[in-house]
Amino acid sequence: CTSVVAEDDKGNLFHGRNLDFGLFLGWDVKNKSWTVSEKLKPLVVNLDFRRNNQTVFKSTNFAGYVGMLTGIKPHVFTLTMNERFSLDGGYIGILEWILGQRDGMWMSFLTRSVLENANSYEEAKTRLAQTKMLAPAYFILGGNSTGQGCIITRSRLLSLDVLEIDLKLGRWYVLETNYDHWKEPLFLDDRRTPAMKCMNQTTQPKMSLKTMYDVLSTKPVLNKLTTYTTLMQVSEGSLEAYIRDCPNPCMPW
Amino acid sequence: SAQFIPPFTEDCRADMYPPNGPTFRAAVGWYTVDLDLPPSKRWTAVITEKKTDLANMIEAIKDLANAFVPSGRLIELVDIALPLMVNTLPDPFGEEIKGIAAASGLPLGEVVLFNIFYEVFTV
Repeated sequence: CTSVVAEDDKGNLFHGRNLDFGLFLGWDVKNKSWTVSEKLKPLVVNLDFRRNNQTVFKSTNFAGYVGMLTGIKPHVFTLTMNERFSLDGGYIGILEWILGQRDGMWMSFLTRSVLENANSYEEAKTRLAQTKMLAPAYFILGGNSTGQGCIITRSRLLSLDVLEIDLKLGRWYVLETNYDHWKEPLFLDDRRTPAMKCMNQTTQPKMSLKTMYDVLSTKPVLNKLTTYTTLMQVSEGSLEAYIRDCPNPCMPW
Repeated sequence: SAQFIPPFTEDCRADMYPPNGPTFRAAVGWYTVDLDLPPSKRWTAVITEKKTDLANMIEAIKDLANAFVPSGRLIELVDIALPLMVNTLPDPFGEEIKGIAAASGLPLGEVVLFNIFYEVFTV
């Protein structure tokens, strides 16, 4: 996965993501593609969650999956999550759950309840950072005011780090793949460097949904695992999504 | 230009938007989920239209599971144990998952597996 929250020089916030999934879940030799990733693509849907005939939040989802991986609360915040690998992983949380220790939250149920119930960027950030979880994760959160963009690096119990946009430091975007931002990514899977190169080449004045889509379309940020790209603009309350393909040559991950 | 050895990095793309060309397969359609409905009814419209694709995806995962455990015991475990787990899931998720299983006709355990796959995948 790759998620970005960026602020242009007029203070507009854009949030984009590639949802990559299906690694090692069966390689289709003939079509040079991952089996489960290809089976997920027809399931990609955009959802308008409504209460009292009003939109509460919108999401890009896989039909049948009740949790949230990508969503926007129009004019309030935007949220995506990326997978985080850790030895202290979800299987420990599941074991605890089976043994009756049920004070943790399933990852995508947490994001769903935040999108449904949080009413501000700060409230969403607090809940994502402080709620005990069954599995580690990265939460990438965008708000509706200048500087409101962050990456929350979560272990199952703790919030290890919150990296925020800081225009004074020249950090006009935050970008997350699947590795802690204070460490080098796995050398076999460095999507961060090419993604940041393209963001820096775009420059802050030219940031838009269009140029963000360009960044997310550049290999290996786009790879064989990429099922969809979603672009969100909180001030417009807009969410749009596109199912992707990666023509050869293309990285398997 | 692109390098033809992994990781196949290429020059930063431009003018990809509006989405077009070989990296764009399709736009994504819209559905409404009415939160005023009972949880078990919220996903019926989506699932009615997508149940064949959902069944195909779950079949692919079952094929994979059977490749690892040919005896089929793993699938049996999913179909027997995970329905018991659905009642431990917080509201409204357990009820929504039951509604999806009913609307799709798929075994409840396999729909539960799909919904907790993030935690399971770490295994």
